[in-house]
Amino acid sequence: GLAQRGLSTFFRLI
Amino acid sequence: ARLPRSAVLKKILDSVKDLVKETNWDCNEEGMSMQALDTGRIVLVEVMLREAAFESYACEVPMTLGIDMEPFGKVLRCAGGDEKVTIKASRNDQDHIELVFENEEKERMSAFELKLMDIDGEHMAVPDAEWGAEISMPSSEFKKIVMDLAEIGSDLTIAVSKLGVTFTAQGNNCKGSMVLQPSTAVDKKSEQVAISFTEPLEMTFAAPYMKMITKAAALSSTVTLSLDEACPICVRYEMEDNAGHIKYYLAPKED
Repeated sequence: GLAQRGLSTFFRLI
Repeated sequence: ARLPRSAVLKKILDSVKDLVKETNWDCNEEGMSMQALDTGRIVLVEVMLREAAFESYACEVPMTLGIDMEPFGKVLRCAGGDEKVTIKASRNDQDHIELVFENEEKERMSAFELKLMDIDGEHMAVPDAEWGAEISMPSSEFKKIVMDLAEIGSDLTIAVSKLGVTFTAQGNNCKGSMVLQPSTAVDKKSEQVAISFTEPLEMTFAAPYMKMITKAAALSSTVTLSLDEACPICVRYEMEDNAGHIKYYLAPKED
């Protein structure tokens, strides 16, 4: 199945 | 800050409360805005209420208001949708805000205090993106498609090609897809479907999250979906009269 990715892999936490 | 109708705040709360329990609202001369992540860090929601949204608005010093959504919702339920709302925050006493609801017809006024929280908010830097595809469509139609397909399966695939935009869900026992093509014969802009893309693309998102994102259909008659290969989708609802927007970024599902 497909895995849910997290937003932190795309956007930087500041 | 005085809003002509409390309904706007009620709709904003409805649009974010499934994702976010507490959030900082940043107030400055441009208006009130917030950005928050859900606990799973799958969805980012951004709300902007511009000065234009308000009947009157004054912010002498930038302030951050830490709002707990649950008591905020309880207070807002005491307001009629067409009642005016005035939000007062004092720079001398940043422990709470005051909310005053006014019903002009009935000459009734009610006042509430809401304790503010000290929230250690996480902020995300969202880079400006060159989107591979953009779809604008009636928000009610997007909501119906998502609600219907979420019943079929938990993965919602959005594909953009020359055929149009295809929404597909696959469950254990059934599979369904809906195709929308750009509308040519619709006069009203809010009823139009517009699709632009550079390359065909196909991406999959979690249907339960997408369902939460369609709650904001109450705030705007249209919605814009911005997609790019292997990037979070941006789902944007622009409010009328330049009043502001609500935007969601949802991370994709992948192999």
